[in-house]
Amino acid sequence: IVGGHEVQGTDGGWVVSIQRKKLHRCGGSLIREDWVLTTYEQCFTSCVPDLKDYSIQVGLRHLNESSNRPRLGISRLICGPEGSNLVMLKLENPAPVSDGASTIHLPVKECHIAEGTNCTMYGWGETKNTGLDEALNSVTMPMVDNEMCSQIKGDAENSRICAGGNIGEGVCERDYGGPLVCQEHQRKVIVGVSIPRTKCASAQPALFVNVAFYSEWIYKVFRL
Amino acid sequence: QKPRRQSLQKYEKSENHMLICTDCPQTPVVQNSRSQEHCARKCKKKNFICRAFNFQKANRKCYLLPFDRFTHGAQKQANINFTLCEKKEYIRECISGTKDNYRGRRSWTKSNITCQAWSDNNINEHTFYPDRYPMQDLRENFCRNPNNDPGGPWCYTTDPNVRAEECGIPQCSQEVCMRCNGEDYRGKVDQTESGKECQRWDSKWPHVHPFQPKKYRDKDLRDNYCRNPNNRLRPWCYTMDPRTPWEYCNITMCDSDHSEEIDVNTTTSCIQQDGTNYRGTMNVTPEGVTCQRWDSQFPHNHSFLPVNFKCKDLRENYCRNPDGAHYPWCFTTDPNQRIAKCTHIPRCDAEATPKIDCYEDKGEMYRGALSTTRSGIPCADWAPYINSGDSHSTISHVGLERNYCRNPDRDKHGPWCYTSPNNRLVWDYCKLKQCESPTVAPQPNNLTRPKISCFVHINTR
Repeated sequence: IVGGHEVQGTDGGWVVSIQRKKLHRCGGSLIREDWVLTTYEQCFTSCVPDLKDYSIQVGLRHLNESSNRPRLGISRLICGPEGSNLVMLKLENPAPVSDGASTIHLPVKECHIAEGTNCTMYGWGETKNTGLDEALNSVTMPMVDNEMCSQIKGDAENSRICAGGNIGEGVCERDYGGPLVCQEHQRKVIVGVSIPRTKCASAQPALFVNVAFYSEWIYKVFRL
Repeated sequence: QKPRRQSLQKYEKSENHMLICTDCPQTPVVQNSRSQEHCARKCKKKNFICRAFNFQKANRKCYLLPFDRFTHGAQKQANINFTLCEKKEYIRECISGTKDNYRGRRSWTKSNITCQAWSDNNINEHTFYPDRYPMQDLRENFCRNPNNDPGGPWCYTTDPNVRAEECGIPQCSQEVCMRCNGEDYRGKVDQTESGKECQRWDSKWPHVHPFQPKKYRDKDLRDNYCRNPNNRLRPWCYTMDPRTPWEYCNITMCDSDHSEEIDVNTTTSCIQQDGTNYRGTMNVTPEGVTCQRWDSQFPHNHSFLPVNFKCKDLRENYCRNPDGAHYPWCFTTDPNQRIAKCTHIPRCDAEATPKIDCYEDKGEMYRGALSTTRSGIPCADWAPYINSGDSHSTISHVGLERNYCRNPDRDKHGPWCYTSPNNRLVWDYCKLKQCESPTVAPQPNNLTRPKISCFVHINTR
């Protein structure tokens, strides 16, 4: 996260670190005690990777405490519908949703977040010297209206949403796969999963997978 | 069984060619001959200098040639009536085996001093006159070994301070090195590692075999040179010993493995030809059984150890084709199933020229016969799911035939299917596309669609 600040308290307990050979590779979100939602790109080498190379850590605040925290194995990786860039990971054992870890709510299917709504992105990725590297950082960014976003989305249309656009603030390397979370009253909902763009923290808004567009698929994976 | 005398393996054969030399003082000796083998034996006789022969196929005549392709004025010509057979020793620049029979044309020593002609005595005086040793082929100033020196071919030099020196002619096993498992080795080793003479690939004696050169043109099964047409550990050949069908050849490995060159044509998501260059990470069988690691001997013992097949990328438990099979495969972790072909990896040409079926709208009405998932895993029959009353997945049972891709729950991402029960994926989408039809009514855009709040409190737990 570039231009953000270190997460305090219990905030961001749903953000997980996806690691390959014990090295943080990208972010993800705990959407059920035994399910993680993330992105394919930059996280995995294929839809059938060698899962024993990968592990998940929940409730982390800082990557330097990684060796002292339990690791969760992945039993299944399920690639999302064509073009979604989403991946669901089934954990070998449910994550302990205490000790700083929690789940995040999924949005209502086909829902919409109003332009200008401030939402928050979390991650342990690149800070470009704007914050504490390897700490879980967050940055608040406004949702961008569809018209401006459509130039970035290309053909992706409703499957993508955009947020941010303030120079020097945004998501960056190793944050990808992590959640964009919006809040209304006390309810926090994961509305986006960050995906790589050519530049980070630029004037161009950041691109996210629209979770609401794929919520039917997510529930179907839970069921079946 | 006493080995039958054979001579043709000492020759390099060129079908539909002949060698002529209009300027040569000695003319060919013409003899009737019942076969090329017979002709080869005549050429071998010691009372006649014979370096090659043209075999005239129609009238079975043998033209024994006292010259070779390097003789001044000699010319190799295409002629469908002839087969040219050249004695290897006159056309190679390396030493084969232990017997020193080098007859090449190198004329400088290993410290780069020009050799003195054998007929000369001007600079370094000697007694190895060509006339005195007619069988030693002391021609011009070429390196030879008339005294069987253990250092190999040598010559008197044109330097008065260096009387004679070895020429440093390489062994054929070192002249051309091999990479990987020597599948591309095209050198001239024609003996096995135990010193047995190799059988010609185009001969069925003493061993009948399937590797006929005309059937395996890309394998360069020329004469009796060691080759690796079937992905063994190293180049090999059938031997002239009737008791030993085949043996490996001893060929020097190249210093660098040039793996970057080898990887140029690899694919990771699809299969080209037989998939020898597939380097993807598919590690389950089409039925969903996990592949066995290549470096493991459990549950199946095997000889495909990664260390022995360094260029085959036998990493982890990924599907590979290290043995020239028709498709990448793997040993399976099921003790009852040794090997499985990874036929669910798609073919690249299928991707390049897609004939992907399409569906209208969400595909509820798709009634095509596709029955594999997008990754090529076979679909399972719908029947058990209909009978089990799985209301989550099947809103409508209409059209749920056999194991065809269907969309009974109006999944907006298109038709899908269940897979076999032991598969790592319970269900998946099929490789189908939405049809591009101009008659399809446009979707209501975001402006007209009512906007739903993301925070409606539905407890999904």
